[in-house]
Amino acid sequence: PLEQQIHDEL
Amino acid sequence: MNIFRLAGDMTHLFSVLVLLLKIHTIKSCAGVSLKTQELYALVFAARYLDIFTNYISLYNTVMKLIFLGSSFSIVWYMRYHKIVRRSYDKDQDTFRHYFLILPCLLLALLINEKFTFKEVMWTFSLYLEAVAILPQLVLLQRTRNIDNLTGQYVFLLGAYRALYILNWVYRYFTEPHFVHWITWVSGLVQTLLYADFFYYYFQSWKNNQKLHLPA
Repeated sequence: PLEQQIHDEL
Repeated sequence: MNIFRLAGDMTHLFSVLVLLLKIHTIKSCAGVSLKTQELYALVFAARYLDIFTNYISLYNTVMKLIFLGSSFSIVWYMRYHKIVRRSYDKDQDTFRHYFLILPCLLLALLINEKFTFKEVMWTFSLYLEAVAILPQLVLLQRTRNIDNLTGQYVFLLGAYRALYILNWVYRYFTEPHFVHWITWVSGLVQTLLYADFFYYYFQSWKNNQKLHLPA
């Protein structure tokens, strides 16, 4: 999902 | 995951390893800013609040644990290790890092994607990471003889940020709806802070001289 997209980075 | 992101993460990992190598084997933290290291520990603590609740991949979880563990152990070494702490340039490392924390927190409360505790803390970590290198850069400027490991540490950190920007460009063109202004602007600010350092780093490398930043 969109919200996860950026939170998958460190 | 694209090649820029992986390369960025690896340079970040190497930067931490270089610093740990210096501290652990040479038992010295000369030229390393404790202020910056404390800010990084705070950055990771605030950002990885979701470490056990938001599973993305084994890679992500392991990397988060490494960054959390290494940042806190570096702070511990510099503050409490009998030998290491003696080499800390306390009188030179005078940046008021507390003055960075409050504005970043306020900014995160005002500008965020969603007003929830985790999201505000995550945004706070982005803003704080952007400026966390400042005490280190100031200390470098004051250090007459920057040793190779410290120079490489800062160079690797800067390279990590530059690679993350390439990663965002790549993701923007390959993934739908990949628009994240907060991350991009703070990431760009962070990378620009290294511009001056990069210039002198390459100059010293080209001329085969020791790295020295003019005051």
